[in-house]
Amino acid sequence: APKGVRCPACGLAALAPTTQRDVLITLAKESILSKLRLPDRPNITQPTSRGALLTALRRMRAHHMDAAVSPGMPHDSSNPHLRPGMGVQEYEILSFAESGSSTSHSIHLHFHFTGELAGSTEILQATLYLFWAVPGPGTHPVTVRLLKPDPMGLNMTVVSKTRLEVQRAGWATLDVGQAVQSLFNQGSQRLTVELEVAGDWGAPLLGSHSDSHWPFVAAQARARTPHRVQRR
Amino acid sequence: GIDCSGDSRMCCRKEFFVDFKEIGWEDWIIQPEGYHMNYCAGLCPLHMAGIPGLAASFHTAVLNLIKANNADAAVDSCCVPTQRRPLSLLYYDRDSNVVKTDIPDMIVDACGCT
Repeated sequence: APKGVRCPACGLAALAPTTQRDVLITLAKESILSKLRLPDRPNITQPTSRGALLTALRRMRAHHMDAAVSPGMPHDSSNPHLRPGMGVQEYEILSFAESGSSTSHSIHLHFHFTGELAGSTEILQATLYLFWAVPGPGTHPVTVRLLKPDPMGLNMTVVSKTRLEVQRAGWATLDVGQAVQSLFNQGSQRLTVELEVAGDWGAPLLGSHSDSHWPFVAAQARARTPHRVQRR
Repeated sequence: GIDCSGDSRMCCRKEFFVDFKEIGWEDWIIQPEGYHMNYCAGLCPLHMAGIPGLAASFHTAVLNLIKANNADAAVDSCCVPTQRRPLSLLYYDRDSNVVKTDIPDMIVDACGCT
């Protein structure tokens, strides 16, 4: 309401412009944080390098295009899970690997998923992207194990084990949807990937964290809708 | 819907842009640069109640006259959003994961009287 006149809707006196601005900014912050299920704004300790972020977004786009055109691959429209939910909030999550322990023929990578998302979303799809650096010709067998901490968080249990035959350098993808979903269901927040190569092959991956060939998991998730009982 | 201008007192949409850099959020929100937190404000005298814009027909005009002549018989109506769209965000979460999501109904595009 103009200055001095009472607001017709709530009867309060008009606010001074600066006060009104502060109130609106506070409202905007609260509204965004609550819709993102964040208790407060996150403090970013290790922002992803722009190169890694752009490469990951490009790889995801290319992977979706391949999935859409290759015969037999479930298109997004055919997979009931992936059809856009009517008004349900959906998320695309990019989780970049954190280096774990490594030996001359194995390396551990950790992927963390935040508690807020883990507790309130269902995973529709999750893909692990790895960039292989292959020294020399021939086929190199690699065993990929997905590990998750047991409910006590003391030991690691193997969720799945896959054997890959790497023939050339480049990106490879692995579906980790079930492993990430079982993590979320257990309320755990860390997925560990163990890559083991036969013999002394050296580090099976390219690059350090700053490089744009760093491994990542791309997940699609949807907010869980409260269970509605239909009464007839 | 009508955008508020100058000292208009009737129900209209007020623009309000929150610049993420100004509030120190540009480090964790990658895109966009701000949020159009528009809102609805203004009077909804009875004869404007229930119509999205101007009188659309003879029936509406007659109905308005009846309402206006019985103005003391009922309360005003409310100025509310009649059209909204999602806010698309690309941001870092607490584990420095990059998350993209569309928050539904966050941006008001038009206002009207209930």
